[in-house]
Amino acid sequence: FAITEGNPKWDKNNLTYSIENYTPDLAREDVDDAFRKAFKVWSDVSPLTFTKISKGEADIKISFNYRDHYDNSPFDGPNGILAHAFQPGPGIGGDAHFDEEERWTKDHKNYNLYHVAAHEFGHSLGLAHSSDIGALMYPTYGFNDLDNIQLSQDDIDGIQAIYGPSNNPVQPTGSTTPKACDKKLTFDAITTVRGEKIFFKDRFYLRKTPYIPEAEVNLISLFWPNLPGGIEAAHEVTEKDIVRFFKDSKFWVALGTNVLPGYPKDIYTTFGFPKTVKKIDASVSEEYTGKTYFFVGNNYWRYDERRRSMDAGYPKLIIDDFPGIGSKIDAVVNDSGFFYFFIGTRQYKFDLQAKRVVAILKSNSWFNC
Amino acid sequence: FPAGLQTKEQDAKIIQKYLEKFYDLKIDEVKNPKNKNSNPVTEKLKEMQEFFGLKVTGKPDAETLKIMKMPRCGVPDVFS
Repeated sequence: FAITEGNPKWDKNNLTYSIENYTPDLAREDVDDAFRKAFKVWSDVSPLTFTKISKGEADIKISFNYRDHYDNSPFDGPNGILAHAFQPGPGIGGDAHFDEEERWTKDHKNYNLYHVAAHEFGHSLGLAHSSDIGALMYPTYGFNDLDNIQLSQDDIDGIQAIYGPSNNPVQPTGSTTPKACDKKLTFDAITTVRGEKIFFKDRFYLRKTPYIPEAEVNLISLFWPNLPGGIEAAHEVTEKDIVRFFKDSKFWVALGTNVLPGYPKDIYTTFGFPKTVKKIDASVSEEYTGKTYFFVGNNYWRYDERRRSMDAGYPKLIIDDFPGIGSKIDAVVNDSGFFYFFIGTRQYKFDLQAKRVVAILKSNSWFNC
Repeated sequence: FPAGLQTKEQDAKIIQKYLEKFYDLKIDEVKNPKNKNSNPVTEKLKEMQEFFGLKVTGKPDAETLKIMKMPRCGVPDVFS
């Protein structure tokens, strides 16, 4: 995290805010709600409180503005710069300005007002931009979650460095951004996507590209804005050029970066899972046979992509057909005739022909650490 | 190839404006660098690439331009 140069801060914990004008993009109550929730993001993790006032001068004045709005930082029309805010202080200090030429939304479409406001209020409180891609204070827009912004530990450390810990007896904690070369790195899910492997962890994906020496770490929402974080299983069906993502008993289908309309759907109707299956641990699809494998606890199911039905005789025990692979698989991906099973920090390379594990690797072996 | 040239000119403008706005690039220093051996644009590009975890080349490669074109907050990443 970074604190604004000179360490400017409010000398009181009970701050006021006012909404000077409203965007026509949203109903007034939605704007009010977005700002209230955005302040709550910070009050939940610090001793600060925020009260909306409509009379008198508030500490933080919020407004929507066009182009040059006489603060020496003109807006640039649609996209580009979305908003800015001033460091704590009197007058314009703490104020947050939003570019009225953006389309402000309350959903995943660009640009979610609650999300941008929470970032700007970080500046209003004295935080500068963080270089942590998972931090709310990262300077570029990346949509995370419709209902709740999950602050990273980096954001919490930043605000608490300025104002001290929360008054809550249970101190809040935030998420941490995965590091490709972390020896303790585990994955939630892995899939191929049009020839490359994408690894999922919490709100993030990791991938190795030829452009940068280290693995790229970014938010899942950058590729698939309407997918939730914490994907539990994923696989590509190359024949159909689709990727399926699973979380709890729901799944989504994406064609490239577009999540198809009508999703999420439940896994019971489409695949025929019994209701006892609450979530999929891992999944992988085999191009040549057209079979998709679903791993749940110590069992697995096999789905026929061509017949669009589950094969008879399943579930079977994983250990019976994949000797050497224990139960509870985190993720699985196929590559050149091998299945790579990920369990904790280990990875088991499984030969489908020989039906045995041929190598045990570290989970992050794909990142040239 | 005029289209390519135009794109390059546009990109150059984007890079200059971006570095001025968010990395405190002083256009006077570009025209009259204090140190003849270092280019202020290259130095600022390196700073920006390091901040965003990109490969630090000091050159405006595709990944760097991609980040520069992303929607973002108007507050600078660095301070004068």
